[in-house]
Amino acid sequence: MGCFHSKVREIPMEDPFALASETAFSVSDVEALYELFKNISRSVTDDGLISKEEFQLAIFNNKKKENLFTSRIFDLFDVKKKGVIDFGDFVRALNVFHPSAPMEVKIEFSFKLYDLDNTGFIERHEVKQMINALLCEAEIKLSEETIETIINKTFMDADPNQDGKIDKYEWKNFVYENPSLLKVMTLPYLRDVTTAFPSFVFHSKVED
Amino acid sequence: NSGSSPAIINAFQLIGMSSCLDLSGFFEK
Repeated sequence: MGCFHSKVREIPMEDPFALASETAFSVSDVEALYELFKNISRSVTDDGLISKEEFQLAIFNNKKKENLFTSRIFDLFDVKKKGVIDFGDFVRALNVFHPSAPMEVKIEFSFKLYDLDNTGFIERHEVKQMINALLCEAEIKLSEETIETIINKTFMDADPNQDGKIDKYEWKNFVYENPSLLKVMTLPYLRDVTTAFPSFVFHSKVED
Repeated sequence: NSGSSPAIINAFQLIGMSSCLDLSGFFEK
C-alpha cells in the first residue's frame, strides 16, 4: 500500500495555500485531503478527477448504490457542472461540512440540496420525493396518510406564508428553530483530517 | 396526560435519516 508509484498519474494540486486561505482548513489539512482525493479519483479511472461512480464508491464502497441524495450531493460538489469533481471543488465543498464552517454556509448548502429542481424554492413535491427515497432506502413503509400528515405539519411550520413552497428566508428561519436539521451538514472527521490521512506528511511541501 | 398533541417528526428530520446524506464513508476505510 502506498508504495506503487509506477502507474499512478500525478494530479497537479491546486495551490494549498490559496485553498486554505478561503476555507476552514489549514495547509496541512488541504495536503491531507489531497491524499484522500487522489485515492478516490483513481478508484475507477486514474484521471485525477472524481466521477459520480467513484464518489459513490468512496462513500458506500458500492458502485451500484446510486441514490437521489448522493447524486444530489455530487451535483453540488460539481460546481463547474463538468460531470466530475476536481480537487478545488472537493476541498471547497467539504469545507461546508467542516465543524467550524459558518451556519449560514450550511443553511445555504442544505437549501440547494433539498431544492431538487433548482427553482429557488423547496416545494412540496420535492419533499415528498425525498421522503419516498428515504423510505425506500431504509425499507420503511409508511401509509400515504402518514406521509401527507408529516408533510402538512412541516409546511405549516416551515412555510408561514402558506404558498406551498419554502423560500430561502423561510428555510433559514426554520433551521434556526430546528438546528438538528443541520446535523448532516457537519462531518466531525474534518476537524482533524491530518490524523485520518497521515501519509500526506511524506508528500508535504510545507514545514509546519 | 399533559394534554399536548404527540410530536410529529418533521419531513426534514425524516429525510436527514438517510445514510446517503452521510459523507463519513470518505473517512471510514
